[in-house]
Amino acid sequence: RYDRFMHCFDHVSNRIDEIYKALARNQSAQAFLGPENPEEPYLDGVNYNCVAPGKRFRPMDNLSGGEKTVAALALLFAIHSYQPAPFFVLDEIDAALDNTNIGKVAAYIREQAEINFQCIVISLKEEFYNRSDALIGIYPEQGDCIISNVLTLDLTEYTDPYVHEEEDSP
Amino acid sequence: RYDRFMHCFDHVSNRIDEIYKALARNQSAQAFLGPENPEEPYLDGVNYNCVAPGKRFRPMDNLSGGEKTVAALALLFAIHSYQPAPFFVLDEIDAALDNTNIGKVAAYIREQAEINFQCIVISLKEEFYNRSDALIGIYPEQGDCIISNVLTLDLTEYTDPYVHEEEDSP
Amino acid sequence: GHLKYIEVDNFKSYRGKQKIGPFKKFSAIIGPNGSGKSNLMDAISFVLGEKTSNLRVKRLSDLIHGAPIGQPAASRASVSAIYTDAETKKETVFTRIISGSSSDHKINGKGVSSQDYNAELEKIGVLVKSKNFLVFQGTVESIAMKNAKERTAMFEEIS
Amino acid sequence: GHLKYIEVDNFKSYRGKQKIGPFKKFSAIIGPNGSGKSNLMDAISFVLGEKTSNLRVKRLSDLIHGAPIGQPAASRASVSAIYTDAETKKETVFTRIISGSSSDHKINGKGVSSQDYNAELEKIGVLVKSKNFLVFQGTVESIAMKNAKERTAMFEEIS
Ligand SMILES: Nc1ncnc2c1ncn2[C@@H]1O[C@H](COP(=O)(O)OP(=O)(O)OP(=O)(O)O)[C@@H](O)[C@H]1O
Ligand SMILES: Nc1ncnc2c1ncn2[C@@H]1O[C@H](COP(=O)(O)OP(=O)(O)OP(=O)(O)O)[C@@H](O)[C@H]1O
Ligand SMILES: [Mg+2]
Ligand SMILES: [Mg+2]
Repeated sequence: RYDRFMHCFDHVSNRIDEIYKALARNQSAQAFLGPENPEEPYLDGVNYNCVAPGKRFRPMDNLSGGEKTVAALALLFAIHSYQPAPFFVLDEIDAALDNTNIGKVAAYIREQAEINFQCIVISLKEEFYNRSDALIGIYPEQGDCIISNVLTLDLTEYTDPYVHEEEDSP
Repeated sequence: RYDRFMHCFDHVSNRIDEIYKALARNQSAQAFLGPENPEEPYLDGVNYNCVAPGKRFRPMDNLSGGEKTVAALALLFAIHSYQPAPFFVLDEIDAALDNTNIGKVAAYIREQAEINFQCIVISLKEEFYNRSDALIGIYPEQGDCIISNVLTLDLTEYTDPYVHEEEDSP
Repeated sequence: GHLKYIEVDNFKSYRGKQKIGPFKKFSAIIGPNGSGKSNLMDAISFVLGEKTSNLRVKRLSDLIHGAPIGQPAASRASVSAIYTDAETKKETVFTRIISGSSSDHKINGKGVSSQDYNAELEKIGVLVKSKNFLVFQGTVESIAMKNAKERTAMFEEIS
Repeated sequence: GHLKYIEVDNFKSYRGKQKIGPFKKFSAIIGPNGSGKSNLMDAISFVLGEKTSNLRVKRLSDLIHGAPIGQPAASRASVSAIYTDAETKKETVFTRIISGSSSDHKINGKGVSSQDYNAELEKIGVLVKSKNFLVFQGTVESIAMKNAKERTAMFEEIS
C-alpha cells in the first residue's frame, strides 16, 4: 500500500512542476506537491502549491480565478501522466481565463494532442477553439423540447493560422 | 410580518416576468415565482421557474449553464426593483454566456444604467465591456508581491459603436 | 488509442439516432447556450460508466429524450462509443442502453455484464471511478482547491 | 445617487494610496488574470461593511498589502468611497480603516460607530446584509439555483 501510494505520488510530483511551466509558458512558474507526513503520506494530507510567474510563494487560496484554473489544469495533466486515459473531455475550462492564458492553454493542449492524448473541449471562445483540428457544431431546433442537431467541420483541410507561431517568450 | 413579506413578494413576482423578457429580448420567455403555501408563504418555500425562449416548462435544474446565468440575473434585477441599491458590482457574470446572450445582457444593463441604477462590472470579454461608458484598466507591476496599477479611460468621448443598434428582433 | 465516433439514440436533447464525429486529436464542441453541448459530454460520460448524479439527472429514465417535460420519445435510449486502438487499428464498440430503471451493456453488439464492460474499459485506460479525464462544466477550479486530505484520497484512488 | 470614486490605501494588491475612478453610469473593470480586478471589488465590498469571509481572507489583517507573503506594507490599510447624492449633488465620504484586528469607521472624516455607519448606508439604500447588489466571482448561477426554503429566507431578509 505504501509502495503503490509513493510510486504514484513521486511520479506526479516530479512531473507537475515541468507541466505547470509548460502551461504558463514561463520558467519562473513553480508547482509542487508535498505530503504533510513524509513517513506515512497516506495517513495525512497532501499540500499543493503554485507560484504564478513573477509572484512569490503564497497560500493557494490567494490565487485569482484565472490563476486557479491554470493550477488545476497542471495537476490534472500531471495525474494523467501517471495513469494515462486515452482522451480528455473538458467542458468550458476556459471560462475564467484571459486571452493570454487561453492562448497558452490551447497551445499546450494542441502540442499534447499530437503526441500524448486525444482532447475534446467544449468552448464558447473563438480564441480557444480556433486551434482545434475539428469543430463539432451543435445547433438547436425548436420543438416541444429542444432538439440538438450536429454539424462537423474538419479544420485540418484549411491552413493553420498558428503554424508560424513562435514559442511564447516567457 | 405577513404583510411585509407579501408586499415584497408580490412586487418582485410581478416584475420578474417582464425583466426576464427584457433580458432575453424575447416575449416568449417566461419567469414566475410561486409560494409553495399560498396562505402562509413565509412558512414554506418559494419556487422559481423560467421558461427559456422557444422551450417548454421544465424543472430549473434542467437549465444549461448559460440559461442559469440569465435566470439568475432576472431574479437579481427583480429584487433590486423592490429594494433599489444605488449601484451593482458584478464580477465576471458573463463567464457562461455565449456572444448573443452577452449582447443582450450588456444592452439591458446599458439601458437600465441610464435610468435606474449605476453598474460596475468586471469582465474579460470585449463583447461585454465595449458597451460601457468608462474602462478601469488594472495592470500588474512585478514586485515582492503583485502591485496593481490603475488606468481610467472615459469612453463617452468616443462615438458609441452601438448607438445605431436596433432592438434585437426576438 | 482514441475515440472515433459517438452514436446517440434518444439521449437527452438528441432525438432519434445521430452519429457524431469523427473526433480528431483535438476537437472542439461549439454552439449557443442551451443547444446541447454539455448533453454531448453527458453522453460520452454515460457510455463510459459515469453515475447518474454526475449527469445532472435524478433517475436514469430522465436521460431519455423528452423525459423532463413528461413526453419521453421512447422507452429506451442508448449511447455507443467507437474506440480505435492505436497499434492494431481495431475498433471496439462500447454500448450502454437505458431500459426502464437500469442500464444494459454491450461490447461489439454482444451483451456483457457491467463488470466485464468496466474491465474492458480499464484495459484501454478508462477508469471512470478516478475520473481524472472528465471535467464537467464549472468544476475546473475545484480540482486545485481540494483540501490536503481530499488530495490524499485522490492519490489513494489512482494508485 | 451613485458611487463617484474609491480611494484605497495599502489594500490587498494596491500599494500605497490610489484614487480609482471616476465611475460612470456603466463602468467596466478590465485587466489580465491576477492583476487585481476582484481585489478592487473586495475594496468596494469592504468599505460597505462586507464581512471578512466574503473578502477571501481569514483575518482582517490579511487585507493589508503584502500580508499574505508575510511582508505587510503597513500596520493599517483603508478604503474610502465617495458617494454623490442624485438631487442635492452633495458628496458623502464613507471610510473604513483596518487597524490591528478590528476596523474603524468614518463619515466625512469624522469617526463614527459601526451602527451609525451602517444606518447612514441604509439611508442611501445600501444594505450589505441582504447583499442583493454584490455578485462575487463564480457565484452568479447560484442565485437562481437556491432551493425553495433558501428563497423564502431571502425574501424574509429583504422585506
Ligand atoms: N432528456 C432531455 N430531453 C430533452 N431535452 C433535454 C433533456 N435533458 C436536458 N434537456 C435540455 O437540454 C438543454 C441543455 O443543454 P446543455 O446543458 O447541453 O446546454 P449547453 O449547450 O451546454 O449550454 P451552455 O453553453 O449554456 O452550457 C436544456 O435546455 C435542457 O432542457
Ligand atoms: N493582501 C495582499 N497583498 C498583496 N497581494 C495580494 C493580497 N491579497 C491578494 N493578493 C494578490 O492579488 C492577486 C489576485 O488578484 P485578483 O483576485 O483581484 O485577480 P483578478 O484580476 O480578479 O484575476 P482573475 O481575472 O483571474 O479573476 C493574487 O495574485 C493575490 O496573490
Ligand atoms: Mg454547457
Ligand atoms: Mg477575479
